Amino acid sequence: KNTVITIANQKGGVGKTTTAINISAALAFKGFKTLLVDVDPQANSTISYVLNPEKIEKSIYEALTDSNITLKDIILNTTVPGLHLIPSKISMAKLESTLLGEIDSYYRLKDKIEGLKKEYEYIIIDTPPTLGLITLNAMVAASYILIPIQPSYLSLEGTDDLLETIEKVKQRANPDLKILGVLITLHDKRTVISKDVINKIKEVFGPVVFKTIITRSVRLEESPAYKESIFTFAPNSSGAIQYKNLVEEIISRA
Amino acid sequence: KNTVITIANQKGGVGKTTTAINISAALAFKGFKTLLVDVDPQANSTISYVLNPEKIEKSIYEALTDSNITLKDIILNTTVPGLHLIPSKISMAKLESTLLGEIDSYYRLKDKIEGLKKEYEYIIIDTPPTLGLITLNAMVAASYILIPIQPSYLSLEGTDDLLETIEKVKQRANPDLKILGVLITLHDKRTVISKDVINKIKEVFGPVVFKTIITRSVRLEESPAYKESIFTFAPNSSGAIQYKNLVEEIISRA
Ligand SMILES: Nc1ncnc2c1ncn2[C@@H]1O[C@H](COP(=O)(O)OP(=O)(O)OP(=O)(O)O)[C@@H](O)[C@H]1O
Ligand SMILES: Nc1ncnc2c1ncn2[C@@H]1O[C@H](COP(=O)(O)OP(=O)(O)OP(=O)(O)O)[C@@H](O)[C@H]1O
Ligand SMILES: [Mg+2]
Ligand SMILES: [Mg+2]
Repeated sequence: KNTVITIANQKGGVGKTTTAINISAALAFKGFKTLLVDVDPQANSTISYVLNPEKIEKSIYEALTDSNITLKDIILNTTVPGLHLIPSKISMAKLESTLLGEIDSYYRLKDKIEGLKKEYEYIIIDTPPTLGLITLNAMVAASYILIPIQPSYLSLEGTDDLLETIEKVKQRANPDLKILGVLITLHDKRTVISKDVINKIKEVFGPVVFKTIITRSVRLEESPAYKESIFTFAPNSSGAIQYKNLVEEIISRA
Repeated sequence: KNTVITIANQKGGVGKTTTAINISAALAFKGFKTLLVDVDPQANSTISYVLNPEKIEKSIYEALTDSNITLKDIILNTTVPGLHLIPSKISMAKLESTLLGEIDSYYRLKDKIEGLKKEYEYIIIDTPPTLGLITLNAMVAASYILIPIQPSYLSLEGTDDLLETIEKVKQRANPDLKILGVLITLHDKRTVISKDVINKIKEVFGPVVFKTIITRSVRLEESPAYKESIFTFAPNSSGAIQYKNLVEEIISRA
């Protein structure tokens, strides 16, 4: 059984990468063979696990634009047993202009992933803060969308556009696409605005909101600098406990 | 004398919008006639000042793609005396595909702004978290780039790409472009990583780094929900004092 989860939100800095790198590690540590796919030109998921990313020759960009290259050609191991990575590079910034006008431009990632589905129980896709061709590829390839939302005014305002885009993808290209859940991230327990916006998010989304909330924690911010997930970097921290709990919810929903 | 300052950093959520909305207000309150230009499809600067943004008919998208529309046709007042706004809308997401292949696609904003330069002492441009056509237009149109950087590992890693892009714009389209300064934002005084990364930023950039640091403050996160700048919302808060001090540095450098 294979589940493809795309982490998406066009608002910047809401914890997409932090969520992608930690839920993929948690799934792998639980024994699920997991693939983390980085499609962001900024390659933050890639640099969070790879020691010398500048040495990577072929990335997801080559795989999506060269029919001779399969994802297997570019897969990398990580220090997490059972977790593999498809790396990204800045060349992904050219994807939209390279594929403009191609009839299958929205299906490239889905087509390439098809061949890997029998090898991985979970495929997690980290996306850039845009709703362009890259993110659309990730939505077309997905079984589920996980939406991290930071409880702040500017973060909440983009939610309509995101939901509209998901709806369009369902109608045009991926009718089975579902929202796995909305994840409240970067929650600052001390602030009133956080609580107000959380209530608003729960009003709008109802049971779609995960019970687990990821609170602001320095350890989560530090761990990518050491190329580790939170589970080896700070296994008893709130970040580790929360992402572990989140993965339990994910497994029960997916 | 007219100064165009583009706020840019392709990393998401580093305080580009928070900086744009507050330095433009500070300049206006100091008596400088100021124009805030929103070119981000997410229109966060727009929604931070405009009560009913959905009622805006023509935005920067129409001005950049229709030769009959001037920026004057779409300028809006704000509640800040002396501060005007050029609004954005989600339609800006189509700019790249609309202008693809046009020889002047990188110069559209510069050409449109030319006519307004004698009317405003400062023009502040808020950009999306990408290094695509929109941000390049904002860099080609600018006298200066102001770079907000959040002191965290993932935020620091994208700096090379940003500097490379600025260099390319200088060589190909805007030889007078300068970096006004690097602004450390979202500084969390309690964390060690913040201090480490700040030292690294100062090592790399030297005196380019502004003396003023913007620390994390709930009031800065709340004020856009009330469509106010920090200066009326919480005039005695650290956010107000820091952005006021930053504007003194900007005026002395620009
Ligand atoms: N719960 C948390 N506690 C503390 N810091 C966090 C937390 N989640 C994320 N961060 C930090 O906040 C910043 C933004 O997070 P992250 O890069 O994961 O967001 P993103 O949505 O992937 O951003 P982008 O839109 O640029 O891709 C990073 O520096 C990250 O380390
Ligand atoms: N100094 C600060 N203290 C507290 N919150 C802040 C501060 N600066 C920004 N924020 C909040 O952090 C979030 C990200 O800031 P902001 O939207 O200004 O960044 P951005 O770089 O414009 O993001 P994007 O890349 O999505 O355009 C927002 O919710 C904002 O209100
Ligand atoms: Mg990211
Ligand atoms: Mg912004």
